[in-house]
Amino acid sequence: YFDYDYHDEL
Amino acid sequence: MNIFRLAGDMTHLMSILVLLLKIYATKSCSGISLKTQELYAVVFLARYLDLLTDFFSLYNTVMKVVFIVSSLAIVWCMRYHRAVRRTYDRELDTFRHYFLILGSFVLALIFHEKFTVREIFWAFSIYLEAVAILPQLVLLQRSGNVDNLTGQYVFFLGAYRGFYILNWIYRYFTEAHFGRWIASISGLVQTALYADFFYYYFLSWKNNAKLKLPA
Repeated sequence: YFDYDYHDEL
Repeated sequence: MNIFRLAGDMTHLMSILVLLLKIYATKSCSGISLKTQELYAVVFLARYLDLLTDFFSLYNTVMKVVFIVSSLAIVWCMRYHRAVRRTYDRELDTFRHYFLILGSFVLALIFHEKFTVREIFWAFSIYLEAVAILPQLVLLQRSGNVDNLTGQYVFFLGAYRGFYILNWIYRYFTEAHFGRWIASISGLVQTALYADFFYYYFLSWKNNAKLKLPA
């Protein structure tokens, strides 16, 4: 699971 | 992924398909701001630097490629396609969008999640996207009546970030870690910029009249 600093949104 | 974000991404995709349909079907880009299209190409290129380095999901990667390729294709078409370029409202599309690029980059140097190249370019793309529609809105005001496809394009483009706001509200209440303030605040500003367009778009729909933005 990526913590919040990975931008999983487009 | 949640339903709000999926709705947002599909609405965004819809706006791009409507714009491609308008340009392809009418072989015309009248009423479309080349500057807004160029700003969106910069937004996607700056935001998806991780396209080749990080793989989050097939959906994520496919959508990034679609957004980058379509925005570059539209810019290319409006600049170089023989039939289309003649219909470009060059004398009306005069917004000095370089200031938007400069301003967004300076802002990203000040406000970002981490002082790294990728995060600064990501924040830059978020700020730039918030103001990228300005040249298009100015062009709509100047070009008098707006054709249906152009109106629908701007409507979907404005609506998609509205769905993202619902997505951020949802994630705020369902996830422990919500450090998405840059995108949330910028998304609010972005959607607010469409407020008057949405108002006149609603009026034109209610009165079944041609969409017309007051000069």
